[in-house]
Amino acid sequence: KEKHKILHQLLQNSTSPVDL
Amino acid sequence: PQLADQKTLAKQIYEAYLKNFNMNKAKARTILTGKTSTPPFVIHDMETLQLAEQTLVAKMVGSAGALKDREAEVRIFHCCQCTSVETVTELTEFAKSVPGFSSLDLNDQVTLLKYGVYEALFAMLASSMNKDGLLVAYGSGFITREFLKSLRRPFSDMMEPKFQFAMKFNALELDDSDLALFVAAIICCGDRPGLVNVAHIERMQESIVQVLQHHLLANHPDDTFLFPKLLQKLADLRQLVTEHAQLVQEIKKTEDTSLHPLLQEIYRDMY
Repeated sequence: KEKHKILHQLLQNSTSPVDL
Repeated sequence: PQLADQKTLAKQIYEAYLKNFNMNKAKARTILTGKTSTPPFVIHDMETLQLAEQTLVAKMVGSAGALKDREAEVRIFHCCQCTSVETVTELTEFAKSVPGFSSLDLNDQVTLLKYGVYEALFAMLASSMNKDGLLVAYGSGFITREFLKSLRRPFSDMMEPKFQFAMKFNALELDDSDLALFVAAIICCGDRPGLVNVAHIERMQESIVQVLQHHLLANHPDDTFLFPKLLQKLADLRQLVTEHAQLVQEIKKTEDTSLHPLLQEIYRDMY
């Protein structure tokens, strides 16, 4: 799960800012 | 009743596509065929690139930011990453709107996105391309194929395979309603490595592929082989992504550039 933390976040939140 | 279900599914997927993607083929074609009041700014050399950075993509490049003094290749690579991250975010929202996707095991949802987003991204990128170049910055800019080819290696090898794919793919003349179902079929794919509940995903895939097949027959009555042709494109896209992932790994190894954490997650242990 840790390996795909941001993908998990994107799936669980409606919109999350993904900044560089 | 089965036909009615299929029509509902097709409509839901098409609506999710129109809602979630900032760019679509209809919009892109309007711009590319010169039917807009202001044509896109053409980036064809270092000078026009700099001009575009000051106006169109100032936010992405961060005019006062860390990339200001880096070479053009690195700045363009960074811009490509920003666009990719945005599209992955849009694709995630789109996937969540595909009936059945959100009730899948969360780890399977992650796996489907990990393996599907780049295939979907390159399929959709074709909409913004013609033989001479590619729309950028939400359609406000157009970067020429020749300019991208003229960059130093390995950056010059980045886009040419996508143009070659796009020219053949665009010859199929799909519209956004076809593309919506095609992108859904790319994401809901039962043979991605590491899936847990394969049966569940295969059932979803089967209904989407069936809807796609019927939709193509109705929407393109003159091209009876369009469906098998599109199935072949799925295999071509997989190959395109494999080669792209290898190139990105090479750039990461040999160039002093950073890779966005979301993209790192996707590429890590991919193939």
